[in-house]
Amino acid sequence: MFEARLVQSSIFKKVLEAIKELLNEATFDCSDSGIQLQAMDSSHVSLVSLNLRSDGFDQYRCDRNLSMGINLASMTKIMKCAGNDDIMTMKAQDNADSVTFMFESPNQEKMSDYEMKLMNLDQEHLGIPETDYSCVIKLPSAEFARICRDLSQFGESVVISCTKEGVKFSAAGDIGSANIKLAQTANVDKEDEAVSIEMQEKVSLTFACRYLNYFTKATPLSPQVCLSMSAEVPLVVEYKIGEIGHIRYYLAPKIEE
Amino acid sequence: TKNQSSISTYFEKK
Repeated sequence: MFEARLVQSSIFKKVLEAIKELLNEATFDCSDSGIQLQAMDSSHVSLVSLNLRSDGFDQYRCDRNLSMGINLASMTKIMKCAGNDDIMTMKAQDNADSVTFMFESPNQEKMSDYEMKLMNLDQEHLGIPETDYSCVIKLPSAEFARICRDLSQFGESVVISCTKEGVKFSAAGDIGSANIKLAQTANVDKEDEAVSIEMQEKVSLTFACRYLNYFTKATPLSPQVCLSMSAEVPLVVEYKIGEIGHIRYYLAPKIEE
Repeated sequence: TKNQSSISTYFEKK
């Protein structure tokens, strides 16, 4: 039996928003430690890795490991039926072919349940090694979203260059070129607004704007985003999900032929 | 020109 209760169903709504444009369907792997999802987008350029820890849920029970293949468009339809303040419970029997979502209004005067059929998905898991990155940049997530949106007007690619002084985002195309530089913030009164850079070695890598823009759909999950880069390996874009977990996106760099 | 490679080339299949 699997049962997970989350007082703030809005967290789950935001998680879904953060993955549904990149993925059509995905397997939610439920175990004693929590809910995990790992999936590549359909063109296999990027990888999404979601981790929701069991201790972050208000109630959590998972007697046997369960892999739930879910069509994300169907799940979006169901999550639209939940109010932002509703309490959400996901429930499935062992070896079930469906999952039930229950929504309770805060005053518990309205209760609804929706049953969704599960899918059998072929899934391949990739082993992601722990890596020490040359540059780790933390910045406000809204700022990162704004930069990706602005630069995608200029070209298909963004060059992210990180030095000790700061981080530079550049794009060039038919209409001209654009550069946005962010310096490390000197005085941090508000942690959420800070830009911080930990650099071992300077790095400059090129990435597809389109995918960066997909990743920024996770902006409502966290006020800060963390970018980790090393030469010739995928970029990691990480958003913390409150006290419950994180979502990480991995994007292969564009490389010279 | 720069080309986009697949993410699966960077990680090993489990």
